Amino acid sequence: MTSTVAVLNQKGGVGKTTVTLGLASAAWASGLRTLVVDLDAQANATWTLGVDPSIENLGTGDALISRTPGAAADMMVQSGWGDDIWLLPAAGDLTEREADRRRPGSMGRLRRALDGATDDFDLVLIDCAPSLGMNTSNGLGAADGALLVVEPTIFGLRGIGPVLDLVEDVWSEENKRLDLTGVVLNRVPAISADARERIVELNKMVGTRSVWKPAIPQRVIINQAHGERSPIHAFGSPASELIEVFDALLKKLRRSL
Amino acid sequence: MTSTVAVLNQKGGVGKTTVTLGLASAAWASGLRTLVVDLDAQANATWTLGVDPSIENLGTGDALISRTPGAAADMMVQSGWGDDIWLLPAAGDLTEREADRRRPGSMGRLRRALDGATDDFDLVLIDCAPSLGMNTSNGLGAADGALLVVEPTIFGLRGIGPVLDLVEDVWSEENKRLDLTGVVLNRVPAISADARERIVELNKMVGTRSVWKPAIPQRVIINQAHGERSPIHAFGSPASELIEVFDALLKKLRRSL
Ligand SMILES: Nc1ncnc2c1ncn2[C@@H]1O[C@H](COP(=O)(O)OP(=O)(O)OP(=O)(O)O)[C@@H](O)[C@H]1O
Ligand SMILES: Nc1ncnc2c1ncn2[C@@H]1O[C@H](COP(=O)(O)OP(=O)(O)OP(=O)(O)O)[C@@H](O)[C@H]1O
Ligand SMILES: [Mg+2]
Ligand SMILES: [Mg+2]
Repeated sequence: MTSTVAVLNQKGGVGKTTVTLGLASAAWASGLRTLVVDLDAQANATWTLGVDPSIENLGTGDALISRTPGAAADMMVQSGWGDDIWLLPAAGDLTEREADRRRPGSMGRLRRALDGATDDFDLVLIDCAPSLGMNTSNGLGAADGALLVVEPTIFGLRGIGPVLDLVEDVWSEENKRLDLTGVVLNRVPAISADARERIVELNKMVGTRSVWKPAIPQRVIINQAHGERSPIHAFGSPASELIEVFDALLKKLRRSL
Repeated sequence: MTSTVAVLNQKGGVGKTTVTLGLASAAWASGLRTLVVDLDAQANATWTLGVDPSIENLGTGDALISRTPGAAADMMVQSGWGDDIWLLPAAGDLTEREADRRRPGSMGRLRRALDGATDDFDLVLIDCAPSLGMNTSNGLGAADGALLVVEPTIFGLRGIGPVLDLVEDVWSEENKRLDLTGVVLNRVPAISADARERIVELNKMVGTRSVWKPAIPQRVIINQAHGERSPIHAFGSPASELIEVFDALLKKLRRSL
């Protein structure tokens, strides 16, 4: 039973890629066969998973124009993290694809390319760009659930409304499986009255049940893990708090889908 | 003599809006007549400057399709910060405008709308969205200089190449005034060997002269200032370090243009 999750927020830098990679790391550590789909032209997930972006690669941009059901099967590659973690790289004209016109079925193109190509995976994680355009819509069109990553600041909270609207649009127009699976708090500062206030507001906004615990704290070791192109779980005890956090979030994700 | 600066980076959450507002705050404190142009559909600069986003507003989205030179003059409004700080709000179909096809002159539409409308301002600050699409291209098309905001992480550094390429493209295709004015470091953590390493790499990448000092440290009071829709300079001594930083950066900006 494959679970497909789109990790999204139009707000930049909240940790969509960090959360995608953290969940993939937890999956790697627990032997789950996982596919990461990189929908961001910046290709940060692709790079951290050990694949150098190159015009030679096929990837999500190509999948979006392929028209063949299951076309993504020939585009996915094994990641640098291990045999069970695969990647559909950010490749092809992703920036171009963002400007594709909205037509009937245009939000279902990624799902069609993945159709039948993901049956061997336990989990599919789709890392979205900071945008609510055509690529993110396709990410939602291909997903069973949406994971909204939120940073507890005023700008972070202001961005939530339009994201929920897009989830609603894609649900009604393209994908009746789609649901808001949960809200993940990231980059939570150790000491901040402002952040605590925003978390209270967030709970009022989406309901306490939607805001997942644990929250992910701000920790510089996350940047170190990215830099080493390594799953956070490979760091052992210096990262033990983050490892526990991502294990708990993965567990919650699997129960929720 | 009006100086127009585009504040950009495709990478999300590096502080484009924070730096735009910090420079506007320093300008407010020193009595400079300043126009903030909000090119991000999320409208965070618009909101913090005291204007509630509304479909009633005219703004950058409308300016991009107006065709009339100086059309922005009737769209700009006084901000909530004070008489000398004005705003061209994020309004109109900005998300739609992002998908406009590239044609001859399409990157010069914002400049045309601002042409003659900014003569009374000392400084024009253009806050760009996390994208290298048509809206950001127009921001660069209207600017004398580009300010690249960078967070010292591996993802932060990976994003720089494509931004410099776009500056190059807009310079060659549309705007021969355009230059990379400088690189501003933001969200620098107090203690991080990883961040220090990235700053060394950044200096190698763009040259030490391009990387401006001082860097902007990670400080939770910034979020508080945003939340209160207030210039950071209004906070007085609790924000004295940041006030000094933005004063120094504004000084450097004015000398560089
Ligand atoms: N909990 C955290 N602690 C410390 N650093 C973090 C944390 N989460 C994210 N970061 C760092 O913050 C930056 C932004 O995170 P990330 O790139 O994952 O966000 P994003 O939402 O994917 O950004 P974009 O909108 O550009 O896709 C990165 O450099 C990342 O390493
Ligand atoms: N130096 C800093 N210290 C603490 N918080 C900061 C700092 N700079 C930015 N932030 C906070 O980080 C978040 C991202 O910053 P900001 O929105 O300015 O970035 P951006 O590049 O404009 O994002 P986007 O790509 O979404 O437009 C905001 O909540 C902001 O308040
Ligand atoms: Mg990302
Ligand atoms: Mg911004």
